[in-house]
Amino acid sequence: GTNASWPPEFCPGVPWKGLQNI
Amino acid sequence: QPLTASMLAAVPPQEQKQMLGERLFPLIQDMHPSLAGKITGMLLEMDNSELLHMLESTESLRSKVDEAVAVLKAHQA
Repeated sequence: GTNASWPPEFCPGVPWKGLQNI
Repeated sequence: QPLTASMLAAVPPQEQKQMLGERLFPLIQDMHPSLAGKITGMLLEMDNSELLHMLESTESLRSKVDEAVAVLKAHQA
């Protein structure tokens, strides 16, 4: 998608929430 | 020790992305300190086999990072 929250940000040490549908 | 496909196969999909992200982030941070989180997030949408290849090949990583930065800047414009 092309919404404002894209792309999901990866932070080291924080569980990755970017791909909820895999 | 290097991350391998068999190591990834042993954990759930979400955790696979986490492991890949933890390895990729520091490498990307060296190239683009301010955008590293966003770039890593974009690259994690790719197939794990491609991400593993990027961990082994700086050239491949750099090329994908450049692509991601171009897309990111166009999106933010």
